[in-house]
Amino acid sequence: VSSTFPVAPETEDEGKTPQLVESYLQNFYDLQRGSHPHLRSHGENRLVAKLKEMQSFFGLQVTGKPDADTLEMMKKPRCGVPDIGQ
Amino acid sequence: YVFTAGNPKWKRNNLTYRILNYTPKMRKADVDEAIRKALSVWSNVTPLTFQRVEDKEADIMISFAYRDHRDNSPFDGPNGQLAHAFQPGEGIGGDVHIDEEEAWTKDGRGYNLFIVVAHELGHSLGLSHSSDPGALMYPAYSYTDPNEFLLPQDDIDGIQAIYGKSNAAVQPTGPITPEACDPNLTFDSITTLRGEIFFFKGRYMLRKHPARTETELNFISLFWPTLPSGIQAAYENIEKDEILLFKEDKYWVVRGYDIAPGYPKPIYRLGFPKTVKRVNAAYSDETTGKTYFFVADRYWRYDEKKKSMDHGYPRKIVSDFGKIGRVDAAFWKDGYVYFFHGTTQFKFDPRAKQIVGQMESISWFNC
Repeated sequence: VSSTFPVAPETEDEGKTPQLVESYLQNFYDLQRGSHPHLRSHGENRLVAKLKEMQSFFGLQVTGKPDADTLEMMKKPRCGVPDIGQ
Repeated sequence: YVFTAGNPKWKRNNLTYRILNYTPKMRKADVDEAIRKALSVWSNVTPLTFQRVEDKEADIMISFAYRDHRDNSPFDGPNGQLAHAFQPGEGIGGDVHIDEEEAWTKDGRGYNLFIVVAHELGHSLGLSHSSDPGALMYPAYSYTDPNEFLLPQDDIDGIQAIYGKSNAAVQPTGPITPEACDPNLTFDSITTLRGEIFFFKGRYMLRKHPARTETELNFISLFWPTLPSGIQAAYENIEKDEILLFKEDKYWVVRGYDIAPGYPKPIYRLGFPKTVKRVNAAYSDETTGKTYFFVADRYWRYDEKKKSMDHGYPRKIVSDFGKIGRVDAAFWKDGYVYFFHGTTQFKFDPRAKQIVGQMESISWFNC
């Protein structure tokens, strides 16, 4: 059973996921642009830390991974003001 | 609710606003009305007042903008970011920018301008995003019928923490977002639908899929924008793969996942007498093809094959179902009927004609 109806989501375009995740976290969760988010600092890479922050804010399961529920939330139309920071 | 970092606020309660331009997608009068109504959402619960000005600088300048509009926050075309606003302050402070490329409307199509501007004005007044999914200041868009809109309690608490309470004699209150594991949670109605269970509460529905441990909370309007909030009764006709939803003297049919055309219809089409003004609860027994409607302390029985009420009804609930009191909500699953009265749930065996269990109302949510 599709957990999101009435229209089943379009087929996932795997190629776009990383770009979607990174730009969402840059726009709304203060992920520094161009700061090599995948490099480790303080034991966890910044992108995973920011992703967890976003999942926690939206009450999603905090996995640190761009799972289906997280991507669904990122695709929702929304306000342009960041959720954290200025 | 969350304050914007640094707790910015306006030093005055009498603020001004100005509409700098309009979208061709809506009549000017409808844009004016949407913005006026959005401002009243906040002035109704605080001492704030908003006066419209023309041809001069206002505290809150409202405009439709396109892509890069020289504020370091370019819009991104249709969908995605719908609008943004700036925290209280001079110059651009308090201003609201609306993405011109969105499908702005005054109803449930596209994006409702009133809802989006009301949200942005929360930023203009010093609020940040709330993590309460029912709050107006929640970052993701969700449609609510403007005629039914009530500012949620989370937003009232936030804005009053900044500007104080309203001057009204009676303080306004707002809806609270239901939480699945709240022991005081009661339900307006409940139905099964293709193996899932839907619990209706106000403008929300809590959705429980048998294969998922967590419960999903959604607005009813997310799936069925034309349905009202406060569904009072609901049941599934498994044979016909449809659910019927009742409010006051009307009912809707959802066939599959879509609302069937030609609804709502009067409940009297089902055979209720005109003295019945609303239905409290309903369930349908898949094994007998009989549907039971509960109204106050009585119930009717409907034959789904004959499409008519059975003779000899209404009967007293207590005489056939025992001491379950008034029924708020009910549903049939795997041969048992589950009756909900306040925070109490009764498990009833229709074959043995007796109550075989009593649980909390939230027992289905793995709390």
